[in-house]
Amino acid sequence: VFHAEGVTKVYRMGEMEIHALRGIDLELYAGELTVMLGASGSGKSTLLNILGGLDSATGGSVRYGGQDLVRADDQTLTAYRRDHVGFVFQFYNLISSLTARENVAVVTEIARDPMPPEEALALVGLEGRLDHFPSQLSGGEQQRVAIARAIAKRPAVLLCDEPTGALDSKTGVQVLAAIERINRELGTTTAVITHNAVIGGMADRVIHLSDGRVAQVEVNQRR
Amino acid sequence: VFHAEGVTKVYRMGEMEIHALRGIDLELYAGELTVMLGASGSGKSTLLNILGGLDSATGGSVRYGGQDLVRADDQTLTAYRRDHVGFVFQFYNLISSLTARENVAVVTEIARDPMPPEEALALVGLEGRLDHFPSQLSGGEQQRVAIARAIAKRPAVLLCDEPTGALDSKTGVQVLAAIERINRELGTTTAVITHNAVIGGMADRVIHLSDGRVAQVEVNQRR
Ligand SMILES: Nc1ncnc2c1ncn2[C@@H]1O[C@H](COP(=O)(O)OP(=O)(O)OP(=O)(O)O)[C@@H](O)[C@H]1O
Ligand SMILES: Nc1ncnc2c1ncn2[C@@H]1O[C@H](COP(=O)(O)OP(=O)(O)OP(=O)(O)O)[C@@H](O)[C@H]1O
Ligand SMILES: [Mg+2]
Ligand SMILES: [Mg+2]
Repeated sequence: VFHAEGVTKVYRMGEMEIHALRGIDLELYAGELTVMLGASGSGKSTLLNILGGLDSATGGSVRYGGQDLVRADDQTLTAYRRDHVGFVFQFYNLISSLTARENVAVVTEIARDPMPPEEALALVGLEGRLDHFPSQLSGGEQQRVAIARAIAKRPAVLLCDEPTGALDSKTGVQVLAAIERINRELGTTTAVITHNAVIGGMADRVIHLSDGRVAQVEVNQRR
Repeated sequence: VFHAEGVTKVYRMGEMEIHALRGIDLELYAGELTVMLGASGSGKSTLLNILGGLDSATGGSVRYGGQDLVRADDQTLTAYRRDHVGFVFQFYNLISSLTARENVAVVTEIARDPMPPEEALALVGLEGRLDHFPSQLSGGEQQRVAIARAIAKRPAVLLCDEPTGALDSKTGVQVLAAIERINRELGTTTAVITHNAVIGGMADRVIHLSDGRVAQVEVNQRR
């Protein structure tokens, strides 16, 4: 589903260069759940943003469905993100002037076969918070709205950056169950960045990043 | 150091009332490291914000150094926060137009006996990121700047909301070591909200919150 080859990302800051990705070769297979691990600053979010068409690589190629995302224009990338990708951001990115339900609805209204917002929010345990604004929600509740928004559009690809970082283990398990169910029932190709070792148990594949490179790939025989 | 009694916090949303805190009785003792655990939405951040003078309780009392924070005026609270409290927010709250070093310097410039910003940032492993702006930092790097800012002023009280949520275990351990060192070397009264079980091992006291109440207090005989 994804074939990334030699992906580099360089940030230029005045005279300095930060090599966030130093040549990533990566495959994501249809219907699989892949977990991405790595130290703080190792390039995980940068890589996920590129796979999701939110950022562009400096070099290399990322092939999805016959297209190279690295060479795609803005219009193509926008359509790709809208029609194919559900994204959970490390910083949630909720619209502060909209309620939880409205934040999810904004995304489902332009989707082809979405879940009702209430159903997605119930999957993450927020049926009692539908009309709260982000400022009226705890950290973990805001994170769960972001997850509901990503899964409600039933995307072909689900990319999650730290979906359980702000959650206690009980709530985190509930959220992982929702992600794992989307992956299993819809065949959604799923990639999850996490520091939570529990998620590794449900993964088909675990990719370890280190200093902008793939250090190791483990394949689980769980299915 | 802190004596909280019957603390309540009610949020009013139109017709509805959310009872975020339903009568908290709590003691924090000088020089101790207290960990606060509890499910997402159980009231941890709300309680910490009240202890830090960032929010006001609806009822009850919070005594610190002979003052009741619940009845203090804004001027008293501002001086209390500035002179006594170092706060690590769940959402980091960095100033996006300032670099990492400047974000820390803003706080040390008005402190009585601060660390140099560079030293605080080195304690959390960010000596290589001093001139980056928040938008040029990874999630975990932003979180570590927020921690450096809180410890640099060598506060009498250190309140941390999820200081290691976005960090891998190796970086998280480095950050906890910095917090634990401030607590031990300076005698800083420290309260840490976390979902990370590792921190429990270094705590003198563990407080479990559930639905806005204290469910359980464990005392460790570690020192
Ligand atoms: N401004 C507000 N208006 C209405 N309800 C609020 C407001 N702020 C918080 N709440 C509610 O109060 C409850 C407690 O929130 P709090 O942020 O203290 O939880 P928490 O224990 O820190 O959770 P988490 O682990 O998810 O960060 C939550 O159920 C939340 O929905
Ligand atoms: N806009 C930018 N300009 C300069 N450097 C950047 C920029 N964005 C990220 N970086 C740097 O690139 C590196 C990789 O960042 P990235 O956000 O991908 O890390 P991460 O693996 O997601 O870390 P974390 O676990 O802390 O979220 C970091 O060292 C960071 O400082
Ligand atoms: Mg990241
Ligand atoms: Mg919180």
